[in-house]
Amino acid sequence: EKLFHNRDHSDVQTLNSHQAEVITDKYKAELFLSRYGFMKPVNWEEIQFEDSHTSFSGDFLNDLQATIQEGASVPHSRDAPQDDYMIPTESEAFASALKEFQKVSGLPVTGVFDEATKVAMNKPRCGVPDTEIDLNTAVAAENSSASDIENSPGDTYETDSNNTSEAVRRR
Amino acid sequence: KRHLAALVSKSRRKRDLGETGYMAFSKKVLKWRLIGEGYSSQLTVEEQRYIFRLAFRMWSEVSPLEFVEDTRSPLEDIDIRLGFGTGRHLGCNQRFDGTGQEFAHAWFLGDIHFDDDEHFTAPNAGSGISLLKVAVHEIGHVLGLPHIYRPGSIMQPSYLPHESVFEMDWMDRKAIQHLYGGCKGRFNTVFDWIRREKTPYGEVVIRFNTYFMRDGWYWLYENRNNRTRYGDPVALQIGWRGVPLDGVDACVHVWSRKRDAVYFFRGTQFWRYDSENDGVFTQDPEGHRYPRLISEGFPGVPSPIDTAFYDRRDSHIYFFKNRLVYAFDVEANSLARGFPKNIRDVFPPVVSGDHPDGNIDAAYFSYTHNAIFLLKGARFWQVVGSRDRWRWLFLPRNGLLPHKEVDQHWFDICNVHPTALKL
Repeated sequence: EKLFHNRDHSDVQTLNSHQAEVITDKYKAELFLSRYGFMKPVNWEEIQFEDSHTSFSGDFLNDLQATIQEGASVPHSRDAPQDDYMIPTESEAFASALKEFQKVSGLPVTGVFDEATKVAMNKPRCGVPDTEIDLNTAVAAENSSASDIENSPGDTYETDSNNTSEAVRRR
Repeated sequence: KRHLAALVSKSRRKRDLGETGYMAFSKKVLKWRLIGEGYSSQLTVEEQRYIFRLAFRMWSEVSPLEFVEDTRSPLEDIDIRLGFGTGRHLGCNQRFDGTGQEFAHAWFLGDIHFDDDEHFTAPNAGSGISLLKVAVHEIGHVLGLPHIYRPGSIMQPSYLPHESVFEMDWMDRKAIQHLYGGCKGRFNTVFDWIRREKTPYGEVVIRFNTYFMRDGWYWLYENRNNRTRYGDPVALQIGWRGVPLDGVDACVHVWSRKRDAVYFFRGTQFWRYDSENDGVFTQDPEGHRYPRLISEGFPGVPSPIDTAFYDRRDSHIYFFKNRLVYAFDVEANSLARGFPKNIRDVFPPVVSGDHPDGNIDAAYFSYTHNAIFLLKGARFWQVVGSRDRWRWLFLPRNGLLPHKEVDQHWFDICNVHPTALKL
């Protein structure tokens, strides 16, 4: 702590109690990979909407109902995994998912949960899975590889060599 | 319960998650709102709304979509709802994880949630996570774009802190246009504005920029970058003081050894523009006050005109009105002999039947392409140049080559919603 602070304590960094769980081991890495669509989670429930009318399987309603109540009161629990299912570690599926993640993230493709991969997994990122998941369907797309666009070097265009246009400054 | 109602009311089907995404909206004007129960605790509400307005504007500048903030309609009528929360939030079934890692997510139905445990900052605010970048990314998802693992793409999943310029590159633009189409529309006029400038070393250099004008707006077009200037369109009065606020019919730059004059035409009147001081002249050297009547300044030329351009090859201004062309000899200050003529006689089609046939929107001599273009609607016809005729002798003088699409030659000239013109 600094000896002297601003009069209004604006320089005091309040320790934010809500810190994201750091991904440090294979289990959490698997959660990350399945959550973002790099590997198929084994036993998430599959909930489908039907085209003509909207019907739900019973579990969905219960889960959602629980969600609504929970949101109101249950404090953020840190230690136990949020839901009571376990994801079995299939080393092959895990390794190939790791390779996929490493490849699209521009990391050395080792298939091993190494330091560089750990750092990449802990970076701030968007919460939308890399293979887009239907709103409440928990099953990632069949093709576990990220179905993102990996751009092959498309056409290039002239880079602007003249002075930066004033719009950039203005924006 | 509101969220469940929204879920139930909309029938859903599993979407084809093609690599390029899907067209999430079929209409072109979309309403958005920062929801009341989802304000961030880190930025003022005004800052949050400003940043979101800018984020939506950035998408509007590169796509045919327009976005308007709506704070009054029922929530069900709002297409895109944004809000901040932490942990379990806003009835969402994907809880946030606290500071670090997941900073936001977006849902099919148009809900965007930001993790308020993250240290979101306003643009140019140094450390922290730029709310603008995250908002642009998540809006991209709501519009139907997936993650794109390409250096420079706005749709990369991981946050990229250090970038000098945060703008959409060519590929991101084509990605959204692949879903929603390109930006098409008529222009009032297109011209290159040439002016003298002094370099820091005192040298006088000639510079030009290309401008597209539509009604009361304009874009500066950066030819070498195949795009408009970041941040355009802008209102006419911002860059062209004294020019009619709601648009012009034509702009002509008479530039020769003896003359250097820029004229704006609107209706029956015209103005001369002072390039040195960047504003219209109040009067001409003889004391006539601007605006002047076209019939006085350009005897024999009818008004209002459709458009006009100056041809340096013969020092004539070519005025267009309906199917007729009026070539005006600047030196003689009168119509050239034999004019007016039918547009097909002056600009014959190279391929019969492929001709604008009058009522053109803009006639544009481009210094970049060293060619004349006639624009009408979403199409343009390039005029055969001397170089073309050396190579293909059969080409008629001033013939019009087969038409092409404007948005395939000058890219991403897009409207924004009028409410988004000024942030």
